[in-house]
Amino acid sequence: MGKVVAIANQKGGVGKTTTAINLAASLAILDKKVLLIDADPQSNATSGVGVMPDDIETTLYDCLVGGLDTIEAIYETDTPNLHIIPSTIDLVGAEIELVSQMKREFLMREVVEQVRHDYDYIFIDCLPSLGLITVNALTASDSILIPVQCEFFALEGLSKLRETIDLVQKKINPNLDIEGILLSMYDARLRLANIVVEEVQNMFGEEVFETIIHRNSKIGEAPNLHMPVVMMNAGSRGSINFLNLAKEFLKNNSDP
Amino acid sequence: MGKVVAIANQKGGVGKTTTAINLAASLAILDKKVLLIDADPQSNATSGVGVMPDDIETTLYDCLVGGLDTIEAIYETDTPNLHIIPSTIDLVGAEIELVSQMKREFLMREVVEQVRHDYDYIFIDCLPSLGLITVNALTASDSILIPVQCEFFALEGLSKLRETIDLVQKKINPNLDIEGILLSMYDARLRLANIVVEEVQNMFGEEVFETIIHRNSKIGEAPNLHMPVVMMNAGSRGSINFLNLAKEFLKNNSDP
Ligand SMILES: Nc1ncnc2c1ncn2[C@@H]1O[C@H](COP(=O)(O)OP(=O)(O)OP(=O)(O)O)[C@@H](O)[C@H]1O
Ligand SMILES: Nc1ncnc2c1ncn2[C@@H]1O[C@H](COP(=O)(O)OP(=O)(O)OP(=O)(O)O)[C@@H](O)[C@H]1O
Ligand SMILES: [Mg+2]
Ligand SMILES: [Mg+2]
Repeated sequence: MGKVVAIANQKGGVGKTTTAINLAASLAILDKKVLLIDADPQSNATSGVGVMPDDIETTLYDCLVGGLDTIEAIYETDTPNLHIIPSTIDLVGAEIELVSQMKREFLMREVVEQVRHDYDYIFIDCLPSLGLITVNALTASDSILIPVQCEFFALEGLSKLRETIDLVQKKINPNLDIEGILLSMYDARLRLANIVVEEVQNMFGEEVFETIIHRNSKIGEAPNLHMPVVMMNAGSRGSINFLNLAKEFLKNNSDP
Repeated sequence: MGKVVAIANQKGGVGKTTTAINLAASLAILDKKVLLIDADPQSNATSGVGVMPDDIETTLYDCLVGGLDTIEAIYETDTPNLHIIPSTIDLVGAEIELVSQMKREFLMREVVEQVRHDYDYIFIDCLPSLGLITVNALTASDSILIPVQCEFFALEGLSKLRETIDLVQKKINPNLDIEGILLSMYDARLRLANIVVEEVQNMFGEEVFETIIHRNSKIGEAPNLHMPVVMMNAGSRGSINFLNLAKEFLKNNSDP
């Protein structure tokens, strides 16, 4: 029975997509069947795993707004065991179009439930917002993985994110757990990065992943080649960080 | 008659807030009267200029949704000549609450028109989205300044942003110009950064600011002290970049 994890943080540019692509790809390399759902109209996750605009006929938008069967919007990627439901800019329209629909917060859950049994893990890459699409993703998920950039502004947003999680747990999805807080783009040379790491570990304790993703130029280059960094250059520090994260994730999710 | 500039890009973490704070503060240091409007519920611009949550009684949300007079939501900052209309997380509600209001795209324009004559320049810091609040900002503005991080994903989003600008110009605000494309977080040591700079200059030519904002640790530290980097450390490379940008901005806006 597939576990569904939303990768979310309303702060922009903190590594949501990079984490979604590379954690999903690392688990796929470790022989898990993984589905990635691109819930961001910018569709960086889609191009990041090599699904290009000309290849796309059906998207998440068609499932949410058009009622298309989920299976019809699933694409294989160049990474074995990794499938994706892509997005295009059309998804921008969904925020406004869904407002008036009945059970508008549960539409993504219905999309996910149709295929949950076919995968070990399903990851939802969220856009930088606390709007309806993100609430949909949190309602469809068993847990939320929160990437936090080792920068000051990213720290400020965490308390607001916690409020949103509490609200979703109270009102719509009482089962939503915190999968973990992931420290990302860590540069050990910067004093600021070390301050943020300490503050996050004080604020969240056990909930912080032991694995920290370091800033690594190969991670920034991989999207240019439309592939996960773990497929582009398995020996790079970025790849090693994500493979370690995948192993820690599996340990946390293994049956006791 | 104050010029209104929206600082927008739906890609997250590209330097919108950093540009809004530091360009506004640099112009204030050059003796221009400047108003900064924080149109992002994350309210990084608000805390970045030192206006803290306990100081805030009225916000942009009160003006847009509650009809408060604009003057009632203006706060002075520690930077002379720089005022701000702050935001709080309440602004998240505005996206949904404004959907059903009449003339919903023009609400921010009404807020701005009330005080436009009191300032030389008004900057609107936008959230990473193409939703209703950002459309409101584009409708209220004379031009849009687009920060672009020197990274691949940031490049992908530009064509989508251009489509949105064309749409706003056609449907709601024919006067919206492009103030310029600002290359930000440039790290000369990275091959990727140089590829992106070349691509952006090819795509946008004259519209690209000559000033490039380099990645600089002082810029990341300034928010921790709740002040613009140009106030924290005027001699740092980051401050020099933003003061040069301010001078280039003034040159582009001086009467022929
Ligand atoms: N560890 C890292 N080292 C170097 N570059 C990184 C790292 N993580 C992410 N990046 C780069 O930083 C930028 C922001 O990351 P990413 O796009 O994954 O963030 P995001 O949270 O998904 O952004 P958005 O809020 O726009 O969805 C991207 O260009 C990405 O390639
Ligand atoms: N030139 C720079 N050098 C170093 N750090 C920078 C630079 N510009 C921005 N930063 C840092 O990078 C992070 C992202 O920048 P910023 O928050 O301004 O982007 P944004 O586009 O406003 O993000 P959002 O999409 O969440 O609104 C911040 O932590 C900021 O301090
Ligand atoms: Mg993303
Ligand atoms: Mg911002």
